Amino acid sequence: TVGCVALDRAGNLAAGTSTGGMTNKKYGRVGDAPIIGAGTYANNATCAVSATGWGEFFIRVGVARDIAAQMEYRGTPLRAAAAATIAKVAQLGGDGGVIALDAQGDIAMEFNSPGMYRAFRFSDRPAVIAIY
Amino acid sequence: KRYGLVIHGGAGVIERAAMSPEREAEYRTALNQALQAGYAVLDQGGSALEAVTAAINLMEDNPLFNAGKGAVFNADGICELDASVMDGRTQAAGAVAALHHIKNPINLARDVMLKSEHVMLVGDGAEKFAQSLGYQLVPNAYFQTDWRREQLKKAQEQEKEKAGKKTAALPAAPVDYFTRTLRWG
Repeated sequence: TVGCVALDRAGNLAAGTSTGGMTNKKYGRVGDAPIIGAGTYANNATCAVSATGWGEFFIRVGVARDIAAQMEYRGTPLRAAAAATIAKVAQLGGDGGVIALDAQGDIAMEFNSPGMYRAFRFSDRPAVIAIY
Repeated sequence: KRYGLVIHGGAGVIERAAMSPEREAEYRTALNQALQAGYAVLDQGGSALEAVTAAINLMEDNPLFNAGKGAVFNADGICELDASVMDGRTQAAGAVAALHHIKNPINLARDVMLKSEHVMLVGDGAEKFAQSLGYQLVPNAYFQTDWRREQLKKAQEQEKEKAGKKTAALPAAPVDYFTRTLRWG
């Protein structure tokens, strides 16, 4: 799975996710990547999110929207919201991660599995590429 | 005002410790290319939506990632692709699933959002919609790589092995590195 969240000069957020899904999938199985609110979500008032991981769990938690909802209803900061949501995924037995970005340009890269590849670049800081 | 982007190339794929320096360099180069492509759009005043699709297009075209070319195989031995996109300004959204012949699924997800009255289209219907917009269908072989074919073979062998050993008394298999990499490629 690959994904991207972006913040433009006008202060607008967007999110996208694209995937081949799961090896040996059957019966038209679909994971979280194409499900708005699970694998992808964006709202200028809260954040943009793209997820990657064990899709069944990400759908059940409604991961991307869950992060935004914490910000919207409780004013939870982005990183804390992302961490709380990934903890819910872990509690159910799922793993994976998210990248998230808010309208101030704050980012979260929360994950609970090894091998997450991610990178970011902003107008006021150099590019960072990280592989765990 | 700050602008920029964050990308990911999947989780639970090859762990760094199990990766050769050459392979790690390939991944870093690919991530950097996608990052710079998206950033260039933003730097030139483009929209967040345009930046997202520009960055994802490069990863879809790169066989290192499980998206577009180089995607994992389904049980029928073909690649089956999904994508979605959302615009934070309008909360418009578009999604596609179970595609077999669309080179860049994220572009079609964007077009579902911008050029249809729907949010999600799947399978043959989504591909018919793509054709109505002038998309060229590509053969499924375009997405297929030997590395992913080998992963499918291993997954199916493992599945057969498990089926042979299955008894009601056995606990569920733990999630280990092997199953994780098979799941997500």
